[in-house]
Amino acid sequence: IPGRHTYAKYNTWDKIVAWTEKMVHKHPEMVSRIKIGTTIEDNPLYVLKIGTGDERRKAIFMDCGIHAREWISPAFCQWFVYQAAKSYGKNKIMTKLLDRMNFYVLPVFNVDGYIWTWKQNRMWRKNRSRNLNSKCIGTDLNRNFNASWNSFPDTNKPCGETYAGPAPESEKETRAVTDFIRKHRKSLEAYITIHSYSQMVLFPYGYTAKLPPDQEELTKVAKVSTDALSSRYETRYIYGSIASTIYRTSGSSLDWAYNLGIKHTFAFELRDKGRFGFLLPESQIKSTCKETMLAVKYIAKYILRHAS
Amino acid sequence: VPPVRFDREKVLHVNLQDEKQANVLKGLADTHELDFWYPDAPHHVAGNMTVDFRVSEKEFQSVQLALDQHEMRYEILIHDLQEVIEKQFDVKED
Repeated sequence: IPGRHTYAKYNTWDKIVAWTEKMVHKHPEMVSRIKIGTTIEDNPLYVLKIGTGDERRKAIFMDCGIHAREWISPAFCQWFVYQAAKSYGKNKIMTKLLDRMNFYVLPVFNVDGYIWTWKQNRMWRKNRSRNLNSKCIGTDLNRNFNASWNSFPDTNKPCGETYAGPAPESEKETRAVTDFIRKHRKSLEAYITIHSYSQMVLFPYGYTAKLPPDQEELTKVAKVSTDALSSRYETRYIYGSIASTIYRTSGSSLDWAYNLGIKHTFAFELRDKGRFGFLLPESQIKSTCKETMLAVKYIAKYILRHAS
Repeated sequence: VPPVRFDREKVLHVNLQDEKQANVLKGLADTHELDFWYPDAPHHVAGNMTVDFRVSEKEFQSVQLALDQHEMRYEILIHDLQEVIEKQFDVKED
């Protein structure tokens, strides 16, 4: 028995698994659980599908917890699923969204790493796969995608925190996600990935300073979503392409999803600006999730109105 | 294996003024075990950037000395990481 799940606190992996079952049981017409693969330590990778329609509808894929120590990220995915399911039939906008599109939510991408942060090392970032010819463990899953993979220095050292892995999509978690997204490519209109920290909304590219062809639209959506986010508690976010806003990176999920043809791709870097960093107190979970919800809902509304 | 503890480990917030200071910090990363929080790796460090990193209690003094010697502006964001890890659970079980 994993103990009680609560949205106001950080939850262990066991509690999150039990929570996914509870959500399906409580909202069978709205929520279903799809096992998209397993990790190297044989933990399941679950995606929750939220929505009333079949798989041909427009959809948004959102993942959380690609970096193990960014605990606020899985907390947001849980909050999102709860709020979406709870407000269906009560909130006009959410009802409209769920009547017309599906959300696929991966609450924890890096399951083994997340478990490791709870049991052994709160500061762990990568997954837990063994590396050939090295005593160091783990690959940075957000460098493991096939988007200019391993083209920058320091991503080829297994002991480094940003190790890209031995090959693109070498990791079971990456492969499970890319297979799922490729399979649902036709319906997917947006890809959102949730990180922490530094308060930003980012869009492609990371691997080049070149801006994507849709940069005007992406800039507009990112701007309005940060405006929506700050309307609740005046939390200031900045926005822009990864390369121009932070620094150039290779092998990110965001660039990969964009190059696959999902034209609305955004990465959120949630609270805070560095006061707590990866150790955002639980007392800030609710407010962080509430404001982020406004931004994600705006993106969903935009997709519904404008996407093909 | 007991869980890793972070007693008296620090998180520093450094305001880099130029490339020279960025190179000093990159050099420190070569000789010390620094865990980069932002940016997420030393090769991303550049002039006119703020950098957050974690350093052990043992290595803190020599890092601080190097920062002072090069007149680099910094702030200690977290004085005892273990304490902050415990304090993040600040909501009581309902």
